[in-house]
Amino acid sequence: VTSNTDKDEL
Amino acid sequence: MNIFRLLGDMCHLVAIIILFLKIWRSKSCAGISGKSQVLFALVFTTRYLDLFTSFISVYNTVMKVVFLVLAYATVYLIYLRFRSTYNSESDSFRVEFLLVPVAGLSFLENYAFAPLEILWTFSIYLESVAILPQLFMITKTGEAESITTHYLFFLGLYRALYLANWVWRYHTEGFFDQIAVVSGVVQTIFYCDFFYLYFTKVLRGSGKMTLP
Repeated sequence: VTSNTDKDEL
Repeated sequence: MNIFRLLGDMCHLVAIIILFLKIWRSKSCAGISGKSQVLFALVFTTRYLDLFTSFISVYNTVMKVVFLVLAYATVYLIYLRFRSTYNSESDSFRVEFLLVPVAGLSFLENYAFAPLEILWTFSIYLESVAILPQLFMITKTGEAESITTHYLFFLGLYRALYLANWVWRYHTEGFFDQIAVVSGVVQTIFYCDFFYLYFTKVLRGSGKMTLP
């Protein structure tokens, strides 16, 4: 599970 | 970016614009839950704080600003400009029953115990339940204008398309955001009952959706 640290989603 | 996410963002934008224009042109917010709109404004506010800390793309920045502006403008129309048409007695969902658990969970289950991360997590959890006051209001009044059902259709479709986006990203880039996916599934499930009524009632041309 990769955390979504690079938040590129709206 | 992939087609599912782009279509999802477009559906989200269409939904927000449909609602704003409906209230603006009819000069009435009858049948609209102001509480849900406040929750959505809160979702965008807590999620888009990174506007000030990181630049991702022009598209990302523009869409965040548009969503924030339209969300607050809709809340303004409901609670200030056309407040005499707001059915506050029908909009009786206890939002504290949503905010407290969501806030608590965002402190317990998150990726990092950092302010921006916890606020992002809060916005993800809150978004999955933010439509409940609106759906509750429709069950309470027993009906919804067709334009309101189109708003809900696109709003529900947007997160369903995001689920497809996450499946796509998992298989193409091994990306998996557990918090967003679980919340997105919960959020979309809340719309299932509405989708059934929408396809069986509204699209049959019966115009207004009246609940059985």
